[in-house]
This record gives sequence, structure tokens and C-alpha cells, in this order.
Amino acid sequence: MKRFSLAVHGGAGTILKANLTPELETGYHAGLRAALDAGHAILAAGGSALDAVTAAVCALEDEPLFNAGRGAVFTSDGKQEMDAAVMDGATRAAGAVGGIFGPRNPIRAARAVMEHTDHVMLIGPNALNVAHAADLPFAEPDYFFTQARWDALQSTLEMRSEGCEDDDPARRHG
Amino acid sequence: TVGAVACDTHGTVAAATSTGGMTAKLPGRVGDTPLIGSGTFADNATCAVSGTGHGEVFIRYTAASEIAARMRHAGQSLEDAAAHVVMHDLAENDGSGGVIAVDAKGNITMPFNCDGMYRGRVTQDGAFETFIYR
Repeated sequence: MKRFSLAVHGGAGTILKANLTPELETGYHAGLRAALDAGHAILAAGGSALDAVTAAVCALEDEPLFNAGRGAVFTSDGKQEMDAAVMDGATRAAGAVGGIFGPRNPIRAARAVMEHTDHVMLIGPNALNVAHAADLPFAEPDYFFTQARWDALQSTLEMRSEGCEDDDPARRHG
Repeated sequence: TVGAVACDTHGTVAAATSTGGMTAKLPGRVGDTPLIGSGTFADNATCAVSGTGHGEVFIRYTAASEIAARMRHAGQSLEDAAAHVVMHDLAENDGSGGVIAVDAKGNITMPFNCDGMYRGRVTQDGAFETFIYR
């Protein structure tokens, strides 16, 4: 038997270092820990790496502080579009979704593509159809909305309207 | 962008990544996250990788599978392969960001070339660690 391990990352959209308050920092650490707890519980019980990464990412998608699922950033049109992928190293099975909105956990939609279709990536209505067919939970727009992400969109659009160039690479991160 | 990589007690690795993309992105823009080999990759023979950062550069340099390729073809360690891709291939081509990666022995590496990367790790001994900056 080999030793298990797990790592997570949790990006937060356009968060600049100067704006990181102690409260936010505490929240990010707690969110990361919750994701580690979710995955660790599965691995410690002898579960699979695939289940562990799915559970860990679900925990991050459920936490509004992070830019995925609930709390996803907005496009320039004020909409949210989510992408996700999962891959199993034992078989190279993989599933991915692009530009979807509705499933509470996009990573589960990606896994449904992997497990219930012959394809690797689906976008648009058929990606959502696969998620529905897998009985995945969906949510209304209010669930995914966060004021911080909306404010970040307005700030970015205002900067663009003023013709300001922003070279901060943090703005190119998800 | 959020993600996870794991190695289980059977030596199988897996990767998962999920994102809302960039703030105020062009509608329809898709970054590296759902592109297998760019932002997400897993192969027991090498490693599992999940990336976060400037997606277009991760795509151009197929960042995740490049790490695996360095291990497979050049015999590099997980740490060396991931460091090269993040600190050279990406960093020298306007690709800020980082990756988390694990191999089938359970080794973890989490290199990044920007100010910080919100990240965490835990191993079988139960040592939980979370980090924001270096």
C-alpha cells in the first residue's frame, strides 16, 4: 500500500495583495482547509484519488470566496460562465465542460461527461443535458452571485472605459 | 480557478480543476482549465497537475502535460519538471501563475511565479498546511 497525498489551490479572481484583509486571509485559509478535509477524509478511508479531487474541488466551488462555482467572476456582459475538467491517471479517462452555467458544482458536470459519455469535452446545452441526466443539482443565478465579484467587474469595466491599461498579471488570473 | 491533485493508497493519481475564468473576460473565452494537457492532466506513469494563472499561455505551452513529458522523456523529478515549466516556459513568456502537482509516490510540488498562490497540502501523516504567499 502506498502513501496518499493531496494538494489544492484556490484562486479568488482579481484579488490584489493590497486588498487582502486579515479577515479575508483567515477565510481563504479556512476554505483551503475545508477542501483538504473533504479530500483527506476520502483518501484516509481508502477511497480513490478521483473521488478525493472531486470532493476537494466541490468544497472550493461551494465557498463564495473562490472563483469557481458559487462566487465565479462575471464576464464583460455581466454573466457567469464556468469551465471544469477532471482526469484519472490510472486510465487517462477525462471529462470537461466549457462555458456552462447552472450546475452547482461544474466539476461534477465534467465528471458526468467522463463517466456517462464517449466524449472528453462538452459545451453548451448538451453539457447541461448530461448534468441533468446525471441528476446533478442545479441552482438559480442568485446562488452564484457575489457582491465582491460584481464590484470587481464594475471596477474593471470602469477602468477600461477610461482607457486605462492594467498590466497587473493578477487580473489575468482565474 | 480552483483545483486539486491527489495520489491514493493504490498509487493512482487524479486531477480536477474548475474556474469562472477572468474578471470581465470576453464571453465565450475558455482558458486552460478544461483543456486536458494545459490546465489539467493526470497519468499514473508521471503525475497529476492542476494549473492556475494566465490561461492563454498555459494553453500555448501545454503546461500540465509538459511537466509529465519532462518526467517521462527526460527522467526529471516531479519537482524539477514542474519548476522548469512554471519558472521558465511560463514565466519567460508572460505566463504568470502556478501549478500543484503530485506523482504516484505521493510527492507534492506547488511552484508559482507570481506574488502568491492560495494553496494547501496534506499527506498521510495528517499534516495539514495552507499558504497564501511564499
